[in-house]
Amino acid sequence: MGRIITIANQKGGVGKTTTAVNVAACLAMLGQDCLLVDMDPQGNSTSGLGFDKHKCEPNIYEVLIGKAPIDRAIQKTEMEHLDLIPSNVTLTGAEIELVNIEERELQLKNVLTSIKDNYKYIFIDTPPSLGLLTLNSLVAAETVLIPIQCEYYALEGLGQLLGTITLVQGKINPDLKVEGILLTMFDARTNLSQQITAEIKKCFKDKVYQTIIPCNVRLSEAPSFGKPIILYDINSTGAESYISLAREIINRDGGL
Amino acid sequence: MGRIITIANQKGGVGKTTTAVNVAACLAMLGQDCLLVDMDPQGNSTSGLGFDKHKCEPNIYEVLIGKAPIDRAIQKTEMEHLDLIPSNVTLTGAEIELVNIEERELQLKNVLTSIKDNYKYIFIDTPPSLGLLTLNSLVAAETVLIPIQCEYYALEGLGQLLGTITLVQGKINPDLKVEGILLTMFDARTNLSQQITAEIKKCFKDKVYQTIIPCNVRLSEAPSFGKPIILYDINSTGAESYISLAREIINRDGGL
Ligand SMILES: Nc1ncnc2c1ncn2[C@@H]1O[C@H](COP(=O)(O)OP(=O)(O)OP(=O)(O)O)[C@@H](O)[C@H]1O
Ligand SMILES: Nc1ncnc2c1ncn2[C@@H]1O[C@H](COP(=O)(O)OP(=O)(O)OP(=O)(O)O)[C@@H](O)[C@H]1O
Ligand SMILES: [Mg+2]
Ligand SMILES: [Mg+2]
Repeated sequence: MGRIITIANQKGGVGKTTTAVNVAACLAMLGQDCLLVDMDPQGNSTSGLGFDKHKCEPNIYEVLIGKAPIDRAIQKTEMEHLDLIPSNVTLTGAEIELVNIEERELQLKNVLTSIKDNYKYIFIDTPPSLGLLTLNSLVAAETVLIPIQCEYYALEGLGQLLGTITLVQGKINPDLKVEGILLTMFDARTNLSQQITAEIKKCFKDKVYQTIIPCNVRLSEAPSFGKPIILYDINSTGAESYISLAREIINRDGGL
Repeated sequence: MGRIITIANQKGGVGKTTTAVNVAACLAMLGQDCLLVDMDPQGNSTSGLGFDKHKCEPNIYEVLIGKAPIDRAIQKTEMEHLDLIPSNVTLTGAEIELVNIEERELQLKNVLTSIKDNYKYIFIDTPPSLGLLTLNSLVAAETVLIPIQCEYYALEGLGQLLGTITLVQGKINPDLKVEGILLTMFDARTNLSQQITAEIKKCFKDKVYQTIIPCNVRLSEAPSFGKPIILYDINSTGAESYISLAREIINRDGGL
């Protein structure tokens, strides 16, 4: 049942959280049961779905260190088929506390086992680093969705990320595959966007999603209202593009 | 002599590297001797100044773990008054190797002591996290320059960053002050930019630089040519805004 998809890229600000929140919400709107796990101590996925991250008890941190069972950390969102496991800055503590535990990379994978079959899709939002929290997320996942901004520094970082994924495949999670590369914040008016897009498509061919997420200010307004784009402005190009991405993911899985 | 200014914000993609490269280059153009220390394993400041990060030996990693003296890691850039200490992905190793050292937060401060007086300004670019590399940079610094995007998630993270700065002031670096808050990627066409800017100015008053960095595609094109904006396109609004920021920093220090 449940497909676990980690959304990762150590380059900062490429649209990991925006993609995690909106692709999960769009799949939920299409009737798929989804869970979003916020593994970033910034807690942006948590506030992006309207939760107060300082008030959610227990959160993923307590679950990872064994202080709470995972089903008590699951929060129902305002969307019927979408649940969340929240996080906040306490999660930074896990990077230190997990370091001395045997099989520290397997903690997230182990806690997700008991609830995995309750959902069709489980998305994991990660911080902009390749530390223990992202490592846990790559080990727990079956596939990795890589958002990438159409910018030079983002392209430069892709090699480092793919290198880390290969390491994880070699040592701890041989079944890990790249689900897809998603071009985000595409601005059709600039040469830079066109050049970077052409380069990525040349390198990664059909691994790149057909759907390209355009630069759309409605996407950056929505989090301040704690809503995914489809509840904030269903007619925006941002909403259209994430709905199209959700359909593309479902079609790759063989349709509804 | 040398003022050490760390550029930090754990939120990803807010313009830390773009600010580090360009404010250092503008001050160098105005005749100030500057050093840029790249403390981010992504090595974006290093490639943003035209260096191949995989070929720079030694880099800041070898200096931090005591394998090379700092003066051998200093690279001359194509600008007369601007030097760089490069980094690359090996720097991730420092987070692990430094953990078990006594006074692990003081390593960068200690290595900078011997060269501090050779420069008027030393800027430190940091990764998007509050881990050991950023901690080292906050302890080494006299002031912190905080770039912040005019976006909701960036505003949300500011509290966490100021909390960490207070912790560092309390325990290890009592003299650390906030140099200033710099608004970046400002898009005058959107309400969001106007709202976030108004909120930040209300909270932080004269700590906020007068200079606001606009969204300017030339700033994101420049790194692919390995040049700061003033060498890539001196007539762009991006170049004008960073020159104005450099003048503002000099004026706050009492003029040339
Ligand atoms: N397609 C888009 N159009 C306009 N703004 C966007 C788009 N995608 C994301 N944003 C905005 O850009 C900023 C960065 O996006 P986001 O926070 O999702 O990236 P991230 O990779 O999760 O960042 P971090 O590395 O800090 O976790 C946010 O303020 C977000 O609202
Ligand atoms: N004022 C601006 N106008 C347009 N693009 C910008 C501007 N400032 C930065 N950029 C671009 O936005 C992206 C993010 O900027 P940058 O990499 O400097 O942020 P950062 O905070 O250093 O990111 P990280 O958290 O990954 O270290 C880069 O691709 C950069 O070229
Ligand atoms: Mg995020
Ligand atoms: Mg950077």
